[in-house]
Amino acid sequence: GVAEDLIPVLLDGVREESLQLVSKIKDSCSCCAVDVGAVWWEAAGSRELCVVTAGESAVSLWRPLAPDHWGKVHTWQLGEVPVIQIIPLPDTCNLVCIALGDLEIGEIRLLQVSSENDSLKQSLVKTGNIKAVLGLKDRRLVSSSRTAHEQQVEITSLSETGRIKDGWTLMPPEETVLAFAEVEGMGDALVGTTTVNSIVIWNLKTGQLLKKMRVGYSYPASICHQAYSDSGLLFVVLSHPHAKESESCGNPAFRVVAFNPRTARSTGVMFSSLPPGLTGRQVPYLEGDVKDTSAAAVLTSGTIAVWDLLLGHCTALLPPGPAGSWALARWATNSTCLLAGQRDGTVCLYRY
Amino acid sequence: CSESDLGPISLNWFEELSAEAPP
Repeated sequence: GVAEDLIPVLLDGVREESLQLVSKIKDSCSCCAVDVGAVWWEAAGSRELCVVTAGESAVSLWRPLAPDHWGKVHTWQLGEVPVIQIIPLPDTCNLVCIALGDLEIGEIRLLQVSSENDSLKQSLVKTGNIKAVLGLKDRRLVSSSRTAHEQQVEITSLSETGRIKDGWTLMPPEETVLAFAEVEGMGDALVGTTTVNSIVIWNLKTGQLLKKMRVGYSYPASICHQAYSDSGLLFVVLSHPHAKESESCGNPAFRVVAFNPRTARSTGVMFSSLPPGLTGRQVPYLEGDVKDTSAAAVLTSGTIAVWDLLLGHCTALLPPGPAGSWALARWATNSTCLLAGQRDGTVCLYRY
Repeated sequence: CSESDLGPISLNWFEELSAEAPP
């Protein structure tokens, strides 16, 4: 009965009012868009929130020129290895971090503009068989990579100018780490999810692996997006890209799970399910992004869905437009701005 | 959820686990 109460109720009015189209970016290059993101960029003494678009072979920076008008100011041309994703780096300025590779990430690069002569720069941060990467606060990157015999979980610390300042390793679990999340309000804590559906907790400063906890078998292949600690419990936002519909709680795209790190016991706090009418095997979600208490994801139908994770409600739906299906959904630096992208390079900015 | 579901809760879990875990 409790689970049934958590199944979202969607109202037509909510769908229309929650997302307002603010502006649109249309890249004239016909390359296939692979990712979109937002980055703070300072030029001529003023700091602006800019948009980064990534195609397989080029990454472009767009700055706001006028209301509803964006100008492409820089384009970095990449080599033969395709760009896979943009890696957001919180609290940084004038730095774009990207991952390149074929099926998996093979290298991580930083893209910059030289302050001396305005030339475009690229620098290699890491190479390897990289399974997961996340940009952390204080210009740090965490990544998990596999060699033939072992897994390495590594922190790379960057200077303000994008140089590698320091690096150290975290104790790896036996199984491969698939995703990382910082623990909000706990500077030295990091969590990860693994291939066997466990949550691991590290002490970032000492590199210690503090705890490994089972997520449970009900929802395999969980991906962690965000975590915060409160009242002695660790709350983790998990997504289930391949979730199957269950009678007890619908088809949860996201779950908030409370873990007691002392006992490794856990309980589900909130389910954020696919909207009614969109449930069923044919519409698991493709990929999602979580910021603050909001989650956005592209469904295989080409619709973007937005949820309030604390309410467990789907609060907005963006159906595919006449120009085509949505392929990308990313929050800008906070959850008041949603970047919605199509494969042809069109990016729409929505106020949420 | 109640404490009985999750076992005894400690507000200092991070410091305690850091002190107990192998370096």
